[in-house]
Amino acid sequence: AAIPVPSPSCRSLCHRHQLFIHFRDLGWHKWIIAPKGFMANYCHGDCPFSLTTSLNSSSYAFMQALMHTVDPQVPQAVCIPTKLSPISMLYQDNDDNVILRHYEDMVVDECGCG
Amino acid sequence: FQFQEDAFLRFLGLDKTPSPLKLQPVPYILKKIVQDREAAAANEVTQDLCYLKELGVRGNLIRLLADHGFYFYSPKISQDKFCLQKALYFNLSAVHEKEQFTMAQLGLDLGPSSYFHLGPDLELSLSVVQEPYRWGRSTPKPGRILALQSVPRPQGTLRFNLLDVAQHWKNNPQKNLGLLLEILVKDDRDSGLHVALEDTCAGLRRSLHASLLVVTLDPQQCHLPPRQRR
Repeated sequence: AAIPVPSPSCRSLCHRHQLFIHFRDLGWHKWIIAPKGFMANYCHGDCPFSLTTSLNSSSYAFMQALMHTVDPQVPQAVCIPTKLSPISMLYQDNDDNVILRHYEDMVVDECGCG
Repeated sequence: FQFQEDAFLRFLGLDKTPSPLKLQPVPYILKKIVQDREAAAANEVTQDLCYLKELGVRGNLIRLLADHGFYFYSPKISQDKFCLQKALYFNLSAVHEKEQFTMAQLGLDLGPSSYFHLGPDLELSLSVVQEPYRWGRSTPKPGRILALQSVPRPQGTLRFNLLDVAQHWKNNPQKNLGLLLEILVKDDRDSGLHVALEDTCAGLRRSLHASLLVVTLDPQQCHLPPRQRR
């Protein structure tokens, strides 16, 4: 899927970044039959108070960002996944069984401040 | 990294990193399910991952269990009715207690070319082994017969519903003594058929491949549909 590229001034703001996990890199290609890997993605970026409302934030994140401006000891709201989706994996175990199971919340679809 | 890998594998429900020596053939249906799910995910289509439309059952975990049984060899094939006798054994210990079976289907692939055009008529008998026997020493006494049918030609894969049997084995693991598969000769044999019979039976022994397709549902991840009122 196409990923919106923030303008240069917004690059540091919270958004989704592409991260493809190759099972070969982990040595897992020896037992995972499909897929070869998956686009896991990750969230990274700032959640400044001034933009909290436009960064897919929870009400709590807005409040936390507000508190941070008042008291810097309160941590800033952080960039976290707000929508996740599952993947299905087909693999073989040590007993020669072929297994297909799905795992929830493996792919970051959307990010926001929380 | 080893520690983190182990932790992640446990999170995925695996005890340790699998290291299969040889990858098993994957049935078309499993490949199709994976491909369909990948395509749906790429198109951001919402999926019900607790329903397997390709198999028509609910479930969120599919296992194709390998057969760990063995052949009983009859040195005098001409003196008995058996073309082949084989114990079939499927280890269900990996199925967690909380998982509920929604499908258990035995697949018997007899191979594409093992049955000659002019070969003898064969009959297949599948029964539950109900009494313990000494593995490799004697032929088990057949218990309840699950199937008794002619072997069609061309054979393809024969499929048998073993849902009740698998459920019973899961609830009573000590009762899982496997199945007895017998392929018997239906023909009255004459000398001409005898050669074809031995070739056919040898071919069947070489090509026979058994597996148990098991679908389970984890109630913590998926809900069973409510029972319909009468």
